[in-house]
Amino acid sequence: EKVFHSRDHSDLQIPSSHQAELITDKETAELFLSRYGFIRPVNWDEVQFEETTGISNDEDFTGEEDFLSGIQEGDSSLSRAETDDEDDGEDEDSPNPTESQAFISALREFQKVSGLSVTGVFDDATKVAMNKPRCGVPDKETEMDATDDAHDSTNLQALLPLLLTDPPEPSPTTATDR
Amino acid sequence: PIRPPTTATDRPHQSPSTTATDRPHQHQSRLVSLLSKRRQKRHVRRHAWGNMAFSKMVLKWRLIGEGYSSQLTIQDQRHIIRLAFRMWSEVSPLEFVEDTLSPLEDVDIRLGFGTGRHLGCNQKFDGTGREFAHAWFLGDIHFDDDEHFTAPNTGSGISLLKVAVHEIGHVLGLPHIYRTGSIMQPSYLPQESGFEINWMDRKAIQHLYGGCKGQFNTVFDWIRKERTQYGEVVIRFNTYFMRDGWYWLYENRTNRTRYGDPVALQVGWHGIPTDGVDACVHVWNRNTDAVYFFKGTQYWEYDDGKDQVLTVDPEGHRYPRLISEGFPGVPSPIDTAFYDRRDSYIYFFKGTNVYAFDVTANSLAPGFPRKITAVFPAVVPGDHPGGNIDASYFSYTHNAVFLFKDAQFWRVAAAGRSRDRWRRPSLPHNGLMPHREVGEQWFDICNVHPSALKV
Repeated sequence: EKVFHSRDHSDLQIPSSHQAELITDKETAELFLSRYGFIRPVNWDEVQFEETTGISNDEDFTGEEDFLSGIQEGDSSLSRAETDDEDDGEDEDSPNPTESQAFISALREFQKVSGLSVTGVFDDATKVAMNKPRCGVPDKETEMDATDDAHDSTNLQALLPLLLTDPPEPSPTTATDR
Repeated sequence: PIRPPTTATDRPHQSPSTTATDRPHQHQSRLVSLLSKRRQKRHVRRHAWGNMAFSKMVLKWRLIGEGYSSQLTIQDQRHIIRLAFRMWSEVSPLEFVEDTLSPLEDVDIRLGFGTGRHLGCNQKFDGTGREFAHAWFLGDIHFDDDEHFTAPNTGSGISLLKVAVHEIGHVLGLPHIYRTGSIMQPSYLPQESGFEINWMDRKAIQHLYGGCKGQFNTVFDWIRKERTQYGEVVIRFNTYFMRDGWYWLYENRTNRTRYGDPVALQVGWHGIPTDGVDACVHVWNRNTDAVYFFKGTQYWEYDDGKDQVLTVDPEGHRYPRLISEGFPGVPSPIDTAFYDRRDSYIYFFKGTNVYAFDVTANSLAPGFPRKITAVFPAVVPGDHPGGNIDASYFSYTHNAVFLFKDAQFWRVAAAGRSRDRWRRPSLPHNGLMPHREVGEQWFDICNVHPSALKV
């Protein structure tokens, strides 16, 4: 049982082993951006497999997750399509030039949709936003998903204008009890 | 997760699930197979948010037995999740029913709590904080039981109701929406009291599944006289839509039904037939202030003070009374009726005829019955309900009479010095303006599954 003392369980004590790993640095931030679709995953159709790929042999093959993460780490040298980077003229706080462009533009995209100032820099405000409780469903359908089934992306495009426009007339909602 | 194949017929955009037993042995082909399977899984995971996920309107859900939370009673969990489904049902044509008996593969939406590696899911939970739940396009919703989920209005923590409404939104096909006030924002916002699905989220789900349509048995404004603390008499009214055995209060100022409606008739109206009425008429003039409910060949008078039907009328007749006795010359059952304060007539509709009943003379007005098309002629030739009117309604909000049939309505052109007549002086008396869809003027009046009707 999780230990608590007060009647409404508001002092519930969470064992540290059960704490989610926080986003603290660029590496964990990149994992966050990749997990929720801000960084496009590798487009496997563009990857050319030679006969012998020099991938580690069976003994190192410990399980699907590790196996694939092994590949994903190696693929940073692979070319990645640019995510659409609408630079809206914000003067940048000089993100580190050596960081990959994909990481910076993904960071800017996340900052933009989260209502943060779009700096392209992994700053404190971005760190706080990344550590907020959230849903596990990715935020962005990666381009590869969308193009695979044009029908879907068209529908989403059709949906977006509706989602982003205001209702035809102001509709004050009074929060009355149910 | 390896799930039994679900039939593709009732789910568009679904690919067959894969099984683990078909792994090859040769290293190279294993790589290709794993990647292709990975891509297939991703195809399954690769949702098409923004599309309707179900092609049927009644969906079964179940909180799976091995997925109960350890933090809330099972009863609380099921109550909160049932409420979450009801909230979507109140704003869309979808209906949800809890199914604890059918084989799991027949259940459309399966929910469960878990921690870390859970319920055969290939996306691990991360412990307390950050990710609190996720949803899969095929209808699975998982909640991270390491989170401190709470029931509505009870202490700090993460509102299970808000999270459930969000994840159900995903399963129904909604993507994340970055808009203030939207329930589909990716990050959790502590629940302000009384959170509800706002206008834009309603339009988003209706964009996928269509608006709510249907016939109404009756629509009426309920007038009440109240006394303020200064002793003044104030007239208030509320608008009610009734269909079969349930009803909604409609809030004209906020363009929506009351949160939590529809509700079973007997919850709010005591003594009237529980399976629905044909009409409600409020006769209100200098001498009379009486509300009548009509059903079949009978009618009841409603006592506003006691909030129940009267058992006896002022002359000692027992209720329910026969329509033919109380309203001589009016046939029954009727289709609908409304009271017109301008001429103190009750207009009863039946088939293609209309019967104007003079309450003062207690008899049919001279020359009636007449054809509806004669009494309420079409302003645009051919654009007329003809007969079998579902409901007729004088609206104090719009100061106009409306005739409803199926999902459409016709507004009766106003008389005298009105805007209608100012614009088109040649309008026929009581002419019916061109029809419109009910959903264009009265928004989001949606059914819920009968099992969700509070009795």
